[in-house]
Amino acid sequence: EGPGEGKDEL
Amino acid sequence: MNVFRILGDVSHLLAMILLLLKIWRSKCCTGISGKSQILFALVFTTRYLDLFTNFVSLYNTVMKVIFLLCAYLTVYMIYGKFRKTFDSENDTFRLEFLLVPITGLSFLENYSFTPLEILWTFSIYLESVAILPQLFMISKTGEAETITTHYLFFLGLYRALYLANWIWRYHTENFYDQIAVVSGVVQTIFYCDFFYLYVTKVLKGKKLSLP
Repeated sequence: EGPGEGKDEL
Repeated sequence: MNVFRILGDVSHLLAMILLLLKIWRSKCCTGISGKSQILFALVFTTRYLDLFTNFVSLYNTVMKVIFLLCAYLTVYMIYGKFRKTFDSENDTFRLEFLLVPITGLSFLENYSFTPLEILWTFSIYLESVAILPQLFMISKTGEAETITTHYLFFLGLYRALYLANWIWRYHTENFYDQIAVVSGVVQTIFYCDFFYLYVTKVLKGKKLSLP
């Protein structure tokens, strides 16, 4: 799980 | 998106709404730790900074806004509107004991040394311990209102469902977010003794009072 753009969870 | 994550987000939203309704209807926030609510508002603030820079989906954006509104409204009700009913003498957990080590850890252990990433990491670590002032307050007063235990149950359940979501995502899309998973396990462990009391007492219609 990389930085920024991978963050799709609340 | 999978069923565990949806149920987790719904459980999280339900917990926040239960708390807001409890304070709003009873016009009283006795037994609620204002410090935990401040930490939750800080968690959402540092985690959702990408609200304006990184559109994931309508669901993601709407839920982030709702979570932020609920968190700040709850803090406002505790320290603003119903501050006369806030028992600050029982809400004595030292926040610096949480904030200092977690700030240090988020600088040491993160995916990339950028402001947004460090703030996200800080929010993940902080969320795992944000409930401690509330649990500490309950252990100090020795009891909790039933509605407060329902709030805590759904709040603890949400991250437990997220653990199931991460197991699911690991097997279906080879997704693995070590920082979130480790923090999520720690966070859920903190609720275990509460879950035990909730199931053995509250679900049997008794009031939650600690021995």
